[in-house]
Amino acid sequence: LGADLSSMLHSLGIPRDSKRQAVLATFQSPWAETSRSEVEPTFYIPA
Amino acid sequence: SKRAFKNPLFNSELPFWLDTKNTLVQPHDEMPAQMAAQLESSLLNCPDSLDADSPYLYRKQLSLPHPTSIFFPNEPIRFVYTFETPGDHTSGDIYANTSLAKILTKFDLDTLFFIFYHYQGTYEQFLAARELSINRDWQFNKKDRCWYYKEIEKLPPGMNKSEEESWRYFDYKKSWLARRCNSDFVYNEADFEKL
Amino acid sequence: TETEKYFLVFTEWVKILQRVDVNDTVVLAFIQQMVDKGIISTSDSLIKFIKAALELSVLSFKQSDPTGEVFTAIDALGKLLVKLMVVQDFNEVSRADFTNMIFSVIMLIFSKDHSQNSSAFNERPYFRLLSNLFIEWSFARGRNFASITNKETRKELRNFDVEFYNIFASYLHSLQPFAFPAFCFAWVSLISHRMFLPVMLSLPKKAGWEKMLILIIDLFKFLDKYTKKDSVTDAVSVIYKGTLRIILGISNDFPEFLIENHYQLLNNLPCSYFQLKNVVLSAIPTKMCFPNPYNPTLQLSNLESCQECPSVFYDPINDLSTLKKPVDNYLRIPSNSLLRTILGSVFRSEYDVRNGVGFDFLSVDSKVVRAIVLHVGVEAGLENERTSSNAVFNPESSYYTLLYNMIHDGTAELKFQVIEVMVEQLRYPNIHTYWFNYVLLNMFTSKDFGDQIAEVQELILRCILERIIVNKPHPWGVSILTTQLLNQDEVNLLELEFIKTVPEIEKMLTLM
Repeated sequence: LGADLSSMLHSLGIPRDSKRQAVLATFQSPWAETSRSEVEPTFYIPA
Repeated sequence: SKRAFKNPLFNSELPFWLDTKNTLVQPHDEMPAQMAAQLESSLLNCPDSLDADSPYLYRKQLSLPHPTSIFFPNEPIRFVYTFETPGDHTSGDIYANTSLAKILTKFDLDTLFFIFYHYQGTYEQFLAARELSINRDWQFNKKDRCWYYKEIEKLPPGMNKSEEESWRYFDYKKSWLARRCNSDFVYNEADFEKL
Repeated sequence: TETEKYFLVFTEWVKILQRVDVNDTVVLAFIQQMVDKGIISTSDSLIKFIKAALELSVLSFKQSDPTGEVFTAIDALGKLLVKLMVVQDFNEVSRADFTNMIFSVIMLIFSKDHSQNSSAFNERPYFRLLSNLFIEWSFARGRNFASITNKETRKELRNFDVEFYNIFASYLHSLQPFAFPAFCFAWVSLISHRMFLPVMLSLPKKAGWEKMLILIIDLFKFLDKYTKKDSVTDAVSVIYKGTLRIILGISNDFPEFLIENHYQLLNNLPCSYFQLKNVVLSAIPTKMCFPNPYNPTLQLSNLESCQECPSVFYDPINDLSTLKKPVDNYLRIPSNSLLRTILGSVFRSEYDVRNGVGFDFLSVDSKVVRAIVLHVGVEAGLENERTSSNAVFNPESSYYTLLYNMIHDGTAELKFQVIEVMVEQLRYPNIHTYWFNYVLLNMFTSKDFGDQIAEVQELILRCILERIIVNKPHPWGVSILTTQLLNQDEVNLLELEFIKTVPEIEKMLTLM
């Protein structure tokens, strides 16, 4: 029967409301248990 | 018979690599005990977000984490904000939702300028610049490397124009203060960074 | 020995990177010296050096105090490799060959370590190295390689960027769990890496989609092989949870990827993964909003969006090989002989053992059935655009009669498979959802099935219920059809024999 995905969505940072906020660019790890700290996303500093 | 298998550079490792092609072409129907053990050990060694974080071998003097008590975790402080600060989804960029970016929204200008000028080349400098330009409306001048801010002053009714604009810049060289630009300052867009 | 010399040089490299920023000219001077001294000036010496550096890095990881900096050497190696990819002028050897050589050396050292020390093998240093290559490359490519001052090099790198990711993806394909089970969790973390997955899905002209799909299919196939009916090992269920989370992330950021590749994804998804199947099929195009599917008065014919053809990244016709002609000829002019040819070609040469709900193996080739049904839907959608709706929304149309006859003349298994794939097409508002909704509704009450109607109704309800009773998300089109079947008054569901025989289903339908 699968699982209630709301906690998984929350751990992904996918908001309840329909506004999509990109999550893969700050994806810490496939599992919530191994996502214990945020990771540095790609960034660019002009010369 | 392939040449590579005779090449001393590869011939001690190639057989192991070739070996793995068997299970690729013909996977075991039932998982053999050894494979189950390998999966188990992989699960135990599963990399976490710290393993996946960006590597920094060299930290500029100032940006070294200040000596803290040995009881503090020595992992990078990238704790995760739990509460949703409202309106996060407006900027829509990938940083808005990160804890650090949220923390920087609470810093005052002084702190943001300190991070910007003293943590050169770091992610924190990038976020400070992002906070200054996106949320505080400051603009970075590539020529004199100062941050500028356009102030719009509402004039009382009856004057010949409704508002007066004046410019300020942050003087990081001497006074470490935001100062009013002198009257001959002309805003030249090309001098400013498109962040 | 020569190797020890390489150890010394690499140790110097590590020390330098701990003292100056990687973009410091001292670093370039050191690389120049390595070239001048012949350390990395020929491919043979380069290979030996990288092998030595990697072995030393992995060794230093294993010997480091786990609470300290275990990755210093590995991080330095990652920076060196990307530096060499960026700064060298590639005239004899191309950048692609150089990159392939680097990955090949890593693969060889890795394979030996993985095989020799099987249970003592530790995936983390190799994960870290590959993760760092993503990160270092990502820094180099920022703002379209703006940080590369040399114009010529910048242009080359811009042209090489897509190739870099596709070369990397092909090595990840070699590293998949069937080949390297002790690297499985690192591999799942790498294919979903923040500086790989979103990049692959947003490269220009979808240049990364094909290889990314292969990697996700590798993952699905591994799960499919080791998800047994009675038991699933902890490791496999953790891999499943990670997979579900990754697909949810893709559905949120790049729904079009799931929408356009649902055919290939479903071909490889384990049969019993209904919730993951729903996640794939519930993907909605960015910015699309649609009416509440539970509104009984909703008419699909009134929805503008239900006239649009969904785009399909990989045309299923490619999998129809010998069947392409008979199917297309039938759609043009239906004939019994063509139908017999089609019905005769859907069976497999040997049983396909699957962990299905209610079956253990398939004798009908589910990929061929999926290809035929989706191809019919694609053609019906195009016909609807070309001529008019009633050319395809009509039980006399060849699109409808082909599916009808495959069900009518097919074995119970073929009936089930055709109906199951039709229900898979019920997704967000588009012409496929609309047309298959029409076909299924029609078939559910069609007198033409004669005494087969009960079996057809049972199969339709079964294919819907198995998608509806699992936890959300539920595809919009499936919810629509469920609502319509519950509200139509031609057939009282609770009166159906096969419903009465299963009280819990009867109770559930009563509730619904």
